[in-house]
Amino acid sequence: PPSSSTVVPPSLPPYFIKGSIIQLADGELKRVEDLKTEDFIQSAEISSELKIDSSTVERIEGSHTSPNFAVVQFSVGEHRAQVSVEVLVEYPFFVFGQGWSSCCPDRTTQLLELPCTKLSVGDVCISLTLKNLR
Amino acid sequence: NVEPRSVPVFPWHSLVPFLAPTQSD
Repeated sequence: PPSSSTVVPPSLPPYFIKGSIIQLADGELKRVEDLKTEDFIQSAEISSELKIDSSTVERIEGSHTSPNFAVVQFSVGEHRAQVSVEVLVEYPFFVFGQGWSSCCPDRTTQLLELPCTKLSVGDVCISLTLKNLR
Repeated sequence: NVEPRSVPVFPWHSLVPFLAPTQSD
């Protein structure tokens, strides 16, 4: 049966603020709002430890703990493992071929000035796993 | 005279959620 886990990230990290400088695996520097799908894919290819996994959004619901949080359920990788993540509604995820998306893009844009679209069921987000588990 | 402040640089992988589901095999 698929496993399930819940991860609660800390409060909104500073690197999502528009203008933040991000270093790719090849050393290139880019602003967070300028990142493209290829940047993540190429960085993961260079990385010896990390690989990109696709995480499909299966469900989005409000959190029981706070109206500021949402629970996003993903189906991760080829094994379609079920992973639930509790995040702030403005927490951005990177959607393949689309860019930054969050449960509440208006708040993301308001708080971070990061251009953002609405995260929806069926969206395929970029996530990471370890290349070699053993 | 204002000293230039160093701009923080964040690694690319910090922006991506690390989702490591338990492997069944």
